[in-house]
Amino acid sequence: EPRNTDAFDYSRYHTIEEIYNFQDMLVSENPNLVSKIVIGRSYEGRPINVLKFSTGGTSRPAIWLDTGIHSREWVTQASGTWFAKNIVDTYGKDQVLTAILDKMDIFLEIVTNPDGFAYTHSKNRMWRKTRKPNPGSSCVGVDPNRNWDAGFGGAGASSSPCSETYRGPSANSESEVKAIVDFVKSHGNMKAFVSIHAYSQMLLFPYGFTKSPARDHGELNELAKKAITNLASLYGTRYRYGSIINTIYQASGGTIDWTYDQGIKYSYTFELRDTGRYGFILPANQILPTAKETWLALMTIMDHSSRNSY
Amino acid sequence: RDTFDGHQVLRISAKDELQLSALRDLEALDHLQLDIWIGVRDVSTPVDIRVPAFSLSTVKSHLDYYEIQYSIMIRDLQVALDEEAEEMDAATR
Repeated sequence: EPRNTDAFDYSRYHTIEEIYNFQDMLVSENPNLVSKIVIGRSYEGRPINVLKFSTGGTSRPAIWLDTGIHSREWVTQASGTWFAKNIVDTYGKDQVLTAILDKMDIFLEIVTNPDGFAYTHSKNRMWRKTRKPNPGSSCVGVDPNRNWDAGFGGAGASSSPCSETYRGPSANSESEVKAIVDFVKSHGNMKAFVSIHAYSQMLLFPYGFTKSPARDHGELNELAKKAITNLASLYGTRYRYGSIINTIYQASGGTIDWTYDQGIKYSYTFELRDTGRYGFILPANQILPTAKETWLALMTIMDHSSRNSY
Repeated sequence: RDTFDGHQVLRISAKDELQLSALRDLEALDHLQLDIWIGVRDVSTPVDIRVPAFSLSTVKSHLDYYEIQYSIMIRDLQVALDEEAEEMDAATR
C-alpha cells in the first residue's frame, strides 16, 4: 500500500478500501487544509465520507463536488481522487484556486455510492444502483439519481424495482441521498453543486423533470459554454451542454434539480468523457486525461461562483 | 461474481421517428434484460445497449426487421472487463 498520497497511483483504478485509506492519508498530511466529515452511513453500513477543504472561517460559502453516484462509472471516483490531491498540491500556487479557497470551502464526496462501488469490485462490475433490497421484489437497489425530492415520481424515472432507473419507494429513501440532503440543508450556504457522472460528454444544468427553463437559464448556459471551452483546450474533447431535459431526456428526481430548487444557483452535472474506448468502461490510461480536462471546467464553475456571490 | 461472457454492447443509429419508436419498444421488453447505456433520444444521438448473450439474436432480428443500423461497440464485454482486472492486478503487484 502507498505510504503517502504522493505514492498513490492516480493512473489506476482503486478499491473502496484504498480510496478510504487515501482520504485518511490526505487529511493527516494536510491537517490545516483538509478534514474528513462522515455525513452518514450507506445501507450496508459503510461510512459516507466527505473531504472538506477549508482555509478557516465559519459558515463560509461553499462548493460541493461529488463523484460516483452511479457506482460502475469508475472514472468518476478516480477523477475525484485526483481532484482531491490536486487541490492540496496547487493551493498556494495556483492563483485562482487559492483565491477560491481563501473565500469559500470545497466539499468533495469521492465515493457517493459506497455499497454500489464495493459491489462493482466484488460481484458485478456493471452495477449502477444502491444496494438496498426492495420489499416484495427480488431486484435490489434504487437509482440514486432519481431519488431526490424534485419532481419525484414523475416521468423519466421507473417505478419498477428491476429497472436501472428505479426511483425508489419515496424521495430520499436511500441513505446515500438522505445524507447529502441533510448535510446541504444544515450547511445552508452552499453556492455551487456539481455532481459528476461518466458517459457521453455533457455538462448539464436544471431542469430534468420539467421543460420550464430555470430562472438562471441564461447565466447557467453561458457558464457551461465557457466551462466546456476551457475543458476542450487541453485535449480537444468535445462536450454538449444545456438543460437536462433538452440535452438528454426527461428525468425526474434528479440531484441537481433538487439542489437548484434549494437555492443553489450554480447546480451542474457532468457526464465525463467516453473517448478512449467504450462508454464508461474506460481503460485506466484515460483517468488522468479525464481528470485533468474536467478540472479545467470545474475551475471555471468554481471561479465564477466565487466571483458572483448571491 | 457475475460474468458477462458473450454480452455485446451495440451502438444503434435510428434514422427516423419510426425507427425511434421501434427502439423504444425494444427498451420496454423487460425479459430481454437489456442494460441501456444511452437511451433513445433523437435521430442525432446514438443508442448504446448492453445485450446479454441470450437476447442477442432477438435484438438483432428486431433491428434488422426495422432496418435499423447498428454496430458492435463491444464484442465481448467480459474480455474488456478481464483486461481491466488484469491491469488492476498488475498495478497491485
